[in-house]
Amino acid sequence: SGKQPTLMSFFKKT
Amino acid sequence: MFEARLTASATFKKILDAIKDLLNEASFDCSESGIQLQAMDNSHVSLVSLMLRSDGFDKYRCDRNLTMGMNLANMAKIFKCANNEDTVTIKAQDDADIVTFMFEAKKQEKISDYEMKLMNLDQEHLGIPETDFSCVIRMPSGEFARICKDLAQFGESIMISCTKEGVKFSTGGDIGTANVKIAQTNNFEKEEESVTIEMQEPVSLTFACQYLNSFTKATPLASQVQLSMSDNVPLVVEYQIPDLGHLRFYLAPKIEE
Repeated sequence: SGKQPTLMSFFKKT
Repeated sequence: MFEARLTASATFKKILDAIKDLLNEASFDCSESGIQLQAMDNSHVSLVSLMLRSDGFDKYRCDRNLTMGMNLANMAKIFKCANNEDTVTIKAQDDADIVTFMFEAKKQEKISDYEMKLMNLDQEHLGIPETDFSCVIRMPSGEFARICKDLAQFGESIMISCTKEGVKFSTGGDIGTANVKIAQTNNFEKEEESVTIEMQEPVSLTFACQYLNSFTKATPLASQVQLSMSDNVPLVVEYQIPDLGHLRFYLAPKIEE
């Protein structure tokens, strides 16, 4: 049920 | 020199219980302002963010910024050796490769110390922007835990839909479907039992049950949990640690295939 993206799709590495 | 003393070692036990399923190891960043931790789980789908303010400790000293990489399972073993009522003191020298945990019973009749080797962790930090969330839900943490546990029996994902009227948690699978609706309360007397919704616009997002259930391990830390949601933005599940700080979990929403 839906694809699970990682957090890196939303937040940038610092 | 770093030294932090907290009367209730139970709080640390609860924090470790809340994060040790998601993280094997983590870096504790110590500075004058307090102790911070930011780490993603192995699959990089969720993130743990812990803040313990220095003014929440009974004694706090941090001469130089210090990063302590710790194995959380080993740290949990050490805290198992403490009684809930014990005072805990965490100590490290500036360039140390070990950290010391000292537990003191209330009347000083028993004092124990445990040294643990620190680890050099190469952890990725993510920049998390400030977000004005479309929906902020505050509800009893026990109720949220109950719903996540109940719905996990029926599906792998939970859709959380928030409108002005209330919040709906839904799932579906081979057995059928399950829906739980929670209405906003007007219970001003018992704040810990209230449900409040601040909504700019309605939001509906889908999340993996497995992670939501992991987050609810933090339930003993706070009577209320705060869920913050916006379209196409990770969910924030926040537990306020009374007088000390907060534990936040971020979770990437699932997207349509």
